[in-house]
Amino acid sequence: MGEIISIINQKGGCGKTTTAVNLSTALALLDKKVLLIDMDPQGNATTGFGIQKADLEKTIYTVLSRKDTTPEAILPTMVEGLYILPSNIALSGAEVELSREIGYHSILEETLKEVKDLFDYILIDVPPSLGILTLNALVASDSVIIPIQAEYYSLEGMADLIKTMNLIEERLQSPSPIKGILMTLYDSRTRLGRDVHQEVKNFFGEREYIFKTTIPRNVRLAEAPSYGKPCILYDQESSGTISYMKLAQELLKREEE
Amino acid sequence: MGEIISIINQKGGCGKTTTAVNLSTALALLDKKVLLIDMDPQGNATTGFGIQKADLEKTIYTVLSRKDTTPEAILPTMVEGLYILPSNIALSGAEVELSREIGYHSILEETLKEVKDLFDYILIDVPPSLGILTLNALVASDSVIIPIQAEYYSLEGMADLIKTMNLIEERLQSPSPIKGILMTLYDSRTRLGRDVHQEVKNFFGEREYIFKTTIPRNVRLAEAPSYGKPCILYDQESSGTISYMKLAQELLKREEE
Ligand SMILES: Nc1ncnc2c1ncn2[C@@H]1O[C@H](COP(=O)(O)OP(=O)(O)OP(=O)(O)O)[C@@H](O)[C@H]1O
Ligand SMILES: Nc1ncnc2c1ncn2[C@@H]1O[C@H](COP(=O)(O)OP(=O)(O)OP(=O)(O)O)[C@@H](O)[C@H]1O
Ligand SMILES: [Mg+2]
Ligand SMILES: [Mg+2]
Repeated sequence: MGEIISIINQKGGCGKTTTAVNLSTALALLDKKVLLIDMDPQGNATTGFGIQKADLEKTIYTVLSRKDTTPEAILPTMVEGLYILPSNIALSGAEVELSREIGYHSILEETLKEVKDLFDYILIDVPPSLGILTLNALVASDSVIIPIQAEYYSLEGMADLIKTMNLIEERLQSPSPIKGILMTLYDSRTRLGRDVHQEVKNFFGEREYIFKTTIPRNVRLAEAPSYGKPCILYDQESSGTISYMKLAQELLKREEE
Repeated sequence: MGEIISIINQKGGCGKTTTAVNLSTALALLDKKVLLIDMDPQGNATTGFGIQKADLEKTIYTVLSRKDTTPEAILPTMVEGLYILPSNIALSGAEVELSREIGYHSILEETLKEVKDLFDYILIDVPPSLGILTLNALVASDSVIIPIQAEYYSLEGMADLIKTMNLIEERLQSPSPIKGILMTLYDSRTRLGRDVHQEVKNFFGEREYIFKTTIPRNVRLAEAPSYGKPCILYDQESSGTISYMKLAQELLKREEE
């Protein structure tokens, strides 16, 4: 029942967290039961919901090291139907500790088995790397969304990312089909933006789905975390809010097809 | 003689690579002999100089695993006096392999000993993480520059970054004083930009130097990598070029004081 979707791109700052926070919120506002998992020691998604992460005793880290269960660590958010499995800097210890375990790449998949059916969607926000935390997210996921900033360096990373995902599929028998490619921080008025958009279409061609919805640069999306809430609750009229609501609707519509 | 400076911030996309590429170029244009080391498996700094990284046989990875020496792997760039020690995806193997060695945190420091005196400045571009590659860069460095994007999430990461640097100083006796904090992607017309700038001043207060020069958002800086050259060579008149030249001059002026 619960579909597990990772928001993934090893390039820094291309809008993974902003997408994880606002897409999960939009899905919950469309009456889905959603769990957002913060797999980043930076804890930006956790902060995005106004949670004081330094004080947390139960986090994704204590769950992965089996001190707590997932249900014990989950917190409600101010959005009805949206829950979060929070993170903080303690998680940075995990990369070294977990790598010593046998089957270290499927620890998250194991822990999610007991909650998978309690939710319609489980979204996972990952760090800007292809390390063990991202590996766990990919192995646990049924599919991935790849946000691509409409600039050159973001496009550059695509070949490496796809290679890594193919390796994981091959060696760990854990395919993570691409649910969709999402153009973020996209200004269609700039030549650079349009060029990268075209390059993405050339690169993925007919093989992959590129969301019709694109996310524009909108300062409200950058301001919202300083108020501890998703942009959708911070400024309902903003282009940031409208595009993430449209994205959620496009995603749900495709499920029905 | 050669001062080794890391460009560091674990937050993704805050302008580390853009700063490494353009500051190293500016220093070389001001007649300094400069080496830029790309410590990121993403290889964005390498691409920023038009190098076809997939074909490279000698890289920072082959140097760290002691197959090649630093002088053997260094390449000239189109900027006179500026050399690069390039990177590509092979470096992502290093995080796991190096961690098995004794003294794995000082491998880069060792390799740089033989070239340190050949340059006035050695700049190191690091990945968005606090892992073993960043650790090597910090231990090897005489000082660091911290680029901070003028947005909330970038500010959030400061406490964790400073904590990590203090730990390295304490446990590895390897201090890396902050040469300067650099506001990047800074739009002083937005309230968010001004708020973050003020927060940075409050956070670092009198203790640390915040560069007077700030780097504005300028699309030329984002376009330049797709032409395989630093912005300074791509568009001499742009605000991106002007601010990085000013930054280099401010840095050199402080050395004289
Ligand atoms: N569409 C947008 N408009 C304006 N600002 C945005 C938008 N999307 C993201 N941002 C801002 O850009 C910065 C980077 O975004 P974000 O942190 O979501 O990226 P990320 O991929 O999660 O980064 P990291 O790689 O560090 O995890 C943040 O300051 C965020 O608030
Ligand atoms: N001042 C600026 N104006 C416009 N675009 C910029 C500026 N600085 C950086 N960029 C663009 O923003 C994106 C992120 O910058 P950059 O890659 O330099 O950050 P980074 O910190 O090195 O990222 P990562 O954490 O992935 O290594 C890139 O597409 C870059 O071209
Ligand atoms: Mg993030
Ligand atoms: Mg970079």
